[in-house]
Amino acid sequence: DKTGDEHDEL
Amino acid sequence: MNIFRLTGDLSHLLAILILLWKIWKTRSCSGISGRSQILFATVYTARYLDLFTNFVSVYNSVMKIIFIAAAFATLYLIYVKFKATYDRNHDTFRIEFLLAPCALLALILNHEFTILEVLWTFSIYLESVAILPQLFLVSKTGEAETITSHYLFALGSYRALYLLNWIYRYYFEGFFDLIAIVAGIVQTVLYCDFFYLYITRVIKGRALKLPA
Repeated sequence: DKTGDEHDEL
Repeated sequence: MNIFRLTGDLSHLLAILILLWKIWKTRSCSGISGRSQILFATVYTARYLDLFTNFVSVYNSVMKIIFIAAAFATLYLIYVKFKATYDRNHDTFRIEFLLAPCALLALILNHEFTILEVLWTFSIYLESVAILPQLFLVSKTGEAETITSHYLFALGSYRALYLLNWIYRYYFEGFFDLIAIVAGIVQTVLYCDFFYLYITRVIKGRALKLPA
């Protein structure tokens, strides 16, 4: 599951 | 980083710069929806708050700062510097009808119920529909300047290229973000009609006029 720290895109 | 992601980012950057350049060069923001630009400024502000909490790369941070700065510079040009040229009579799309559902959806459908994550989700949903006031303005006036068409094409291409990026990342990295993918598909689909007109008219050197 993703968290806010994992958004590596723009 | 893959070629689709990079060209997507560059296409996005190009779109933003074309818009700023067009307004500055012609000293006019006629044909540009200030309301769409308000939504884009909201999108970048909500999404890039992680500049303060999370470092990905210098490239990532610099691009985020450019996007936020350019969005607010665009708003300044439209609503302050060249406001006499702003097409407010045609720019009448009710943005609360986009903002409220996106906010509600972000509260319900998100990866994690934290402030930053809900804001990120809100920005993804809002970005997918943020161009609607601009498309509405073009449909109301029935035409768009060629430079505005180039802007819209670059802006629409960016998310389409991101779709290829997500397919690539799914196969080679196992990366999968359903929220971004579904919103990205919606965003790209909204441009399809415009893409068709752009390819059949603008590339052949004709002005973008909507069929009567």
